[in-house]
Amino acid sequence: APRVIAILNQKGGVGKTTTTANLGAAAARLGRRVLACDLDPQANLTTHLTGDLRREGPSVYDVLRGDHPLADAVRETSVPGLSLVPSHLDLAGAEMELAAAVGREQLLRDALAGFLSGAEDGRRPELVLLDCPPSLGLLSLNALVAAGEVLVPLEPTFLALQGLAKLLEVVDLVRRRLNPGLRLGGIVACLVDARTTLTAEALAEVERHVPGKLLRTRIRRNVRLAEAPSHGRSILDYAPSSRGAEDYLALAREVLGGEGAP
Amino acid sequence: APRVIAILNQKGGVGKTTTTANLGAAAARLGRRVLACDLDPQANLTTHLTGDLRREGPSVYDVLRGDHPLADAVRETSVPGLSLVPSHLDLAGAEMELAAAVGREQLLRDALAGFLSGAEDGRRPELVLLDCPPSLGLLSLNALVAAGEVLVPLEPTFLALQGLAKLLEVVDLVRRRLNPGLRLGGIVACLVDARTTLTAEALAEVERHVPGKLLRTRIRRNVRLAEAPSHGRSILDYAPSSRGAEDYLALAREVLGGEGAP
Ligand SMILES: Nc1ncnc2c1ncn2[C@@H]1O[C@H](COP(=O)(O)OP(=O)(O)OP(=O)(O)O)[C@@H](O)[C@H]1O
Ligand SMILES: Nc1ncnc2c1ncn2[C@@H]1O[C@H](COP(=O)(O)OP(=O)(O)OP(=O)(O)O)[C@@H](O)[C@H]1O
Ligand SMILES: [Mg+2]
Ligand SMILES: [Mg+2]
Repeated sequence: APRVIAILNQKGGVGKTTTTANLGAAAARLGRRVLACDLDPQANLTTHLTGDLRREGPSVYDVLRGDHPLADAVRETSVPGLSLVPSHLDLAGAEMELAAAVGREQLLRDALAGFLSGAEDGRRPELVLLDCPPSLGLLSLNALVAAGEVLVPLEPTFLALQGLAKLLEVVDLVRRRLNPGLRLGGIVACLVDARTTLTAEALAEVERHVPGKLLRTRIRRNVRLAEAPSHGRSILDYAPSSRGAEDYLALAREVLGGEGAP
Repeated sequence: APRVIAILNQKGGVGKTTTTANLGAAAARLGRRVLACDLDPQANLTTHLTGDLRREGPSVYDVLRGDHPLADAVRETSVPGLSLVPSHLDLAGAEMELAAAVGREQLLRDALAGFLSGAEDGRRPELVLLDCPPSLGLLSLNALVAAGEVLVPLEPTFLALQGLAKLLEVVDLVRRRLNPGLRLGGIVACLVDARTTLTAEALAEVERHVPGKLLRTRIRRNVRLAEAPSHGRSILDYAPSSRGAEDYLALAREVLGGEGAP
């Protein structure tokens, strides 16, 4: 069974989408078959990987409503080995629409299970990344129920640290009630500006609260990462010798670490 | 009647809370009586202005549920002339809880109207700022219905621009259906790093899409702004000679512009 990782932090703008796109691309570069899923109504991941928001065809919205199987929504991206379940602006209404559905938190898990069991051996993804919106609502809960682990991108600033305890509480609640296999995979420091004392203080604070969970790889602030989405490409294709490409390849090696080469 | 401004952008991490706290503090420094309201379950504004999340007493959650009038929730902050309606982590459940309430979008407007009509002339706020969560759900809709104008903080990057059209669509929808007086007050560029071409391109793109709505004042990236919240103080008290303090005082003068001195 593939590894399914939810990329989640309810704090906004901490690098969730940038991490999903570039960790996915780096894992594909290392030979994994990767499926990324955009659960954010802003559809930033979809824009980042395809450069095109006017696309036709079913999206994750149609899948969650049960109108289409997940296989209908999967499409290729600009990155070989990385495919995508796109989002759509209509997803913004999904939280209210699905609030009363039976088993509303497991809609994504069931859709993913159907897709994985139906895929041929040579085409089944080995890694699934779920990009979440900046909230702990129904879309993020669906990701936590479908996932085996959670990766938390975190900007090392004071305000960004405030929500960490609440996030870990919700992960714990989902593990106890809906998904016993769910574990905290790690916390990855993003947008790191190593020159400021604020960064060092914030990272020390994380280590104190959740010892051993901060990943070794730090994603440094690098303007190339903010430019890449406007070209519809990952950092590996847009600026292969940049710090951003270096950091996300290192992150992929660390996250895939124990798995060895394919 | 006071000016009521919703500070909203569904894109995460673009400077909504930083703008609410520091624009509020700068307007108070210029002599206005200001009330800030924290509508985000993350309660970042509450932390920023009081430094204390363990507080007792009613919050905006109790007000929206109808358990307390707004006056019960209002409390002082570290800034003279700036008071606050605090948030609470329980607010995260409000969107689901209130989804079926009659008139669910106008709960805040009615609570605010009750507070303003009951306040004595010398204590009634002249400016109300509503800090919104990174979404266009029920809490943000309540802000749009209660407000006379919307101020949109925007980070000048490609991904941050993606949601602007959707945001303006929702503002327009609220104006047509729920709040005919609502207008777009302006777009304020935050986290501005003037050295990169990405910034200039993104700002030119905003000017093309919404001519004349970009405010003159730009809030430059300044680490002091990210440090101030950990001291529970505004930038004006924490680092009075910083670029951050300079920029938010300039923003307050521009936003209050036509009103003249009190
Ligand atoms: N390491 C980095 N260096 C420079 N810019 C970055 C970096 N990581 C992300 N960015 C930029 O910062 C902004 C926020 O990142 P991103 O959109 O990935 O965060 P997010 O957590 O997905 O936001 P949201 O909460 O809105 O979903 C984007 O404009 C992005 O391009
Ligand atoms: N001009 C600035 N210079 C440097 N840091 C800033 C600036 N403005 C905001 N920040 C920092 O950037 C991060 C995001 O800002 P803030 O929390 O105000 O955004 P937000 O839009 O309210 O986020 P959310 O979507 O999570 O509510 C915070 O850590 C904040 O301290
Ligand atoms: Mg995102
Ligand atoms: Mg905020």
